[in-house]
Amino acid sequence: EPVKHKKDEL
Amino acid sequence: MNLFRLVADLMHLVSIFILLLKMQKTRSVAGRCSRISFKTQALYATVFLTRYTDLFANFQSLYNTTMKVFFIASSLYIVFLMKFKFKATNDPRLDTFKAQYVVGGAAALALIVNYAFTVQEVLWTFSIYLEAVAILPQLFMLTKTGEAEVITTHYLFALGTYRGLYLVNWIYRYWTEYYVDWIVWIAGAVQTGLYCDFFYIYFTKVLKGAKFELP
Repeated sequence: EPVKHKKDEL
Repeated sequence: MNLFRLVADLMHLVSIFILLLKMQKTRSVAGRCSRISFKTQALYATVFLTRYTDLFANFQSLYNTTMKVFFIASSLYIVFLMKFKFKATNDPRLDTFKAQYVVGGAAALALIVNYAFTVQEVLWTFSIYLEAVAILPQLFMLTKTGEAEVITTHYLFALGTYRGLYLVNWIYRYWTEYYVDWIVWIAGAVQTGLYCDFFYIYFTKVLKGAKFELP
């Protein structure tokens, strides 16, 4: 199952 | 965090320092053939302000928060410098890209294509789409003047490298942690694509000591 976007990038 | 993303972020920092250095050194943003687009810088400030609305709510790491604060602060500082301190040397007649269209386009697309229809999520998506095209006024200005000062090309090179390394980072993350983020990926690919022409001239001319001049 793909990980939902985590917004841990800048 | 992987090495590609770390170096990418550092290149992003480098690009900002190059810009600040250039502005402080020449005491202007419009030395001959070295123009910096106010519109592009204003768009970047908008990008950071709309993306990091989760600054206090979503804590990832000290690194992440520090970088977010730095990007917001430095982009606002640059806009301030261009608008007030070096206003006289900023020539709006060369900065003619119609920025309102890309802002409108990014806003419309963010309302239609997003992960969730909430204020914060739409603002975040808007910032992703807007960042993809924020460099256009700067590239347009470059095309118009036909040449650029070396330090301006270094600024663009650092920015382009930062974007290119993010692409590598996404491929790496997909294989190592099955990380998927289509909105960011497509916008990022478009953004990196915009640098192709520039990179070509940078490698074939600037790195060989020639002036950046469009054919």
